[in-house]
Amino acid sequence: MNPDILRERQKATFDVEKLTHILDGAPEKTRRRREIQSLVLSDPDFQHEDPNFMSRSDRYDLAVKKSAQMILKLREYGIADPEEILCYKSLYRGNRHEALGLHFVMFLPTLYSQCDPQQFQKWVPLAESFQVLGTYAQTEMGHGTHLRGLETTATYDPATQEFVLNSPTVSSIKWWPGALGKTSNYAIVLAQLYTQGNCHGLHAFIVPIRDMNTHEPLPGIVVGDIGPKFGFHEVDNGFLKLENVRIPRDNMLMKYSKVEPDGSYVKPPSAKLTYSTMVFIRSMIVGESARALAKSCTIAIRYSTVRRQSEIRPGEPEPQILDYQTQQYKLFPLLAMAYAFTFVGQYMTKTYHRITADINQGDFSELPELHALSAGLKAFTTWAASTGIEVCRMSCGGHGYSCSSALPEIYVTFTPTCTYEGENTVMMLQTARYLVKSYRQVQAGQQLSGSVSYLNDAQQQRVQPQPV
Amino acid sequence: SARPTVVNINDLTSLVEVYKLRAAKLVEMAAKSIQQELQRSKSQEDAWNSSAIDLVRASDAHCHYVVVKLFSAKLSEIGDTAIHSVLSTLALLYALQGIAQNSGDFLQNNIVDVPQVLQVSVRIKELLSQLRPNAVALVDAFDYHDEMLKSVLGRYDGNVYENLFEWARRSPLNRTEVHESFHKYLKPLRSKL
Repeated sequence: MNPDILRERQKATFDVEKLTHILDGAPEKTRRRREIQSLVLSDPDFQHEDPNFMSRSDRYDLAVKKSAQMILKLREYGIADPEEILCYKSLYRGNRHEALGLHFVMFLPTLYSQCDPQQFQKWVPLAESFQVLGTYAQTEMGHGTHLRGLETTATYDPATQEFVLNSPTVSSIKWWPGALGKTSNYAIVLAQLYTQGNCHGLHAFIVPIRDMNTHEPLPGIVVGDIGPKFGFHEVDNGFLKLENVRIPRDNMLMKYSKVEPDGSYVKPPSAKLTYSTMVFIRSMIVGESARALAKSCTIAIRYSTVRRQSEIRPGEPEPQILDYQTQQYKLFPLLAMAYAFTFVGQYMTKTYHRITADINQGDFSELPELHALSAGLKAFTTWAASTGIEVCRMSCGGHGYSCSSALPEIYVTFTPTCTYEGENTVMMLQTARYLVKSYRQVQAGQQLSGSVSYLNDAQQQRVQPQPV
Repeated sequence: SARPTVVNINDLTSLVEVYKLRAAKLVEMAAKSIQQELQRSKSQEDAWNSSAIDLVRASDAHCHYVVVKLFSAKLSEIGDTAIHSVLSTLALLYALQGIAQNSGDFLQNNIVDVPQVLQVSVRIKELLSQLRPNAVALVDAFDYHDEMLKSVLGRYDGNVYENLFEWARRSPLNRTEVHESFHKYLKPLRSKL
């Protein structure tokens, strides 16, 4: 043990283990997390060459191999609790993304939440047994966050009771979805629904894209990898061009909205329901902001105690970098932010589960509030964390630029959160829409609830700065 | 008029109020901006677009308030006095840093005054010193195993330099002492010059 860092640990004024329990949520969760961690660490399959020394193709190959291994191991160990699965995966993949990530965080949750009972019976067993490997194809080359602008069409043909899916323009080609390029054989495609000559907006369709046996692209499907990115080396972000692909009527997810055999359309109870999967993801991203920032602070602060440089008082030995006020000013507010976001992440997870339970009881009243809050906090925390990771990296000097520090990998893996699952500025404007609407309700004399209730009492309140 | 709120920059509960007022003020400013644009006979959509900067700032302030409020609420759940103390210091630092970095919002809405902003800077330095002894323990509490962190700089044992050298030696470029490019390009180059 480096003597400097050993001395640091002897200075602590609190019980670190107890604080770990608070961060995990309970002592039992800490114990269980470490138990899962030891499963991963003691697993010879987990040992492999450092991906930093691999080509992109080899990194993708390793990622698919690890994803396949994880599926078998989770069954072998009997780990079924969603949070424990998440814990196992985050331990297994380290700072990198999982090749089959979208199957778990988007494809399956969408089947669970948007399939009607018959569709549930048909598709969920196929997806849970990985016969069907799915992704979620929403974003297009020319359209992302602005969902209403998506151009892919699904036109209902009552003569054959099929939908015809088409990419009418180059800009409508599905672009970016993870695991779309080479991995998945199915995709949930978001498309503008046309039936009986009317457009009914965005709906979700299950589309086969590769043969279940040969994995070759199916007729009318042009699919592939979009090429190297700033990071995400393990993920085959792909493109998907649909050339008048026909799918059966019951491939449209119809838990909420329906198209009858004759083509007549039944509206969903809430337009925001398609968003429920995105709200789930955004709530999870808040926790991801906390984790990425916590890792970066861990690296930068530990390194700043072993790195000695220059002098503060002439003649004295080189001081630890962390004794410089400027280094503390860079890192400690970020450490505080990592704790703040951890607690916000815990709150968002709890709130998401609570409101989802209400929705399943048919109570949609808090969905607008959760939609607005998750959009705003996703933007707020990812912008701040992305900037913070870069500050941590630079505060490690030149070695922060080396892949051995892990900070470049943490940064390039995390920073896409600022533009995916809703580009941050658009997210902030979505939250603003809810805030202005709430403000106007206060003006009209209404009493608000939830995270905007302060708008009521702020009307009356004035502030008098108190001399300190 | 309602009783004015007294701001105490050393008290987290008071700071939550300060963030609440900032958020409320910025929401009000954004809503009024839209109103003014509408009075210039702009359409609702154009009025919205012409107020977008204010709208984003209002949302940012709203989220900032939610984060500070949740941090403060979390503290009330913590019984261990030593942990409560160090987390309170972190929470205070987070809140004061936000005021320092967005002091314009708080000043222009008369939520804090100039002497208080100066006091905030002084207080932040004090908090940095207070946190210094616990810095490593606070990151140790995140409990990231070396195998997960995958960082030579962030190793739990702090033995950075030896391991940095070992890591570099494993780089594929070092598999041979002389890389093939020497024989393919540099040596022929010499013979041609």
